[in-house]
Amino acid sequence: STIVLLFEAPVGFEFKVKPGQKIKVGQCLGHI
Amino acid sequence: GNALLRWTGFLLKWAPVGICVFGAIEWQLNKQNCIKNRTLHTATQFQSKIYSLLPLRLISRCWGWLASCYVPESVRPFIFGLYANTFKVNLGEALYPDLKHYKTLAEFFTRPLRDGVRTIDADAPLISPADGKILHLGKACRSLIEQVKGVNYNIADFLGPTTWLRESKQNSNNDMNALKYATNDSTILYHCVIYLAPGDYHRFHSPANFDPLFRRHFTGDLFSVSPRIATWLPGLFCLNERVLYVGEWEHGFFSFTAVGATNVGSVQIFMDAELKTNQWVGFKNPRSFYDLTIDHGNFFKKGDLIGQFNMG
Repeated sequence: STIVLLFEAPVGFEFKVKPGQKIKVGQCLGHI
Repeated sequence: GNALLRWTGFLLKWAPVGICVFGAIEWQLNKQNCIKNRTLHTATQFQSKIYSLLPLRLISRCWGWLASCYVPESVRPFIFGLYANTFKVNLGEALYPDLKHYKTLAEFFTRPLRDGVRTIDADAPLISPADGKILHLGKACRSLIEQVKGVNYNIADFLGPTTWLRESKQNSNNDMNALKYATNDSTILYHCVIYLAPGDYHRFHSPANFDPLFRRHFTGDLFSVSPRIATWLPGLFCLNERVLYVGEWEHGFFSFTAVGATNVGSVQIFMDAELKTNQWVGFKNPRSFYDLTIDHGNFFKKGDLIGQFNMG
């Protein structure tokens, strides 16, 4: 199963995770 | 005559060695090219067609039936323990670590976690909605989302027609204009794909504070969504059965999509009792979708439990 998020965010939005990284519920995905 | 004989002898002696050396070099070069191009190796249309002919929905529903069969208490530790060891389930985080508590494999699969084992980052505007692995992320450029490096799919194919904009009385001449409307000058669209492995916690939470306006359920296929298939099959997320919630968050457009797969084909949303996934589609168009406008007030708070993936 997979979850896909598609969202609008300011140009300065930066992901704090990388492809292949394991993550847990509640962990930060990105910052503006 | 002697020269001809000598030359023929030389050829007979060394030609097989030369052929072997040439073959070995070709084999090595071919192997290196395969390794280099592995990420770009995707299914052809013919291979996709053959894959889609497999009775995956039947397999999924049979698996779902089997997973929901009652398991006698005496064999639960053996069966669920085997599953936990195979897929590296962290039982220490489960609300009920005693394997005898779960009556079925499906119940074990959707086990809840103990309070406090997951911390919601209070400062982050966007958090992970699930335990899993990041498959891909990035910006969505020119109405395209990158599935894997070099393979894109269209946002309009993934989300379907943007009828929710009409629902919310906003401008909607066509899909492109609608997408432009969703993205103003200082913002762009981003995407993030999270894969949940069989041993992961299979409930999902709200990734942000967002107001869902619209739900769409695509009754698509039930291909596997393992990273290997996601790399191989172009447009996988536009083909599979999926449930998407479209709404708004503080920066504009926001969508959350739960994509089903062969083993985990059912999506359950706790606030949405009408949603029925992984049903027999019969002779209906497998790409059809069903829409539901959501009443205002069903606001998802960051970290709220939204639903779960069920086996089969």
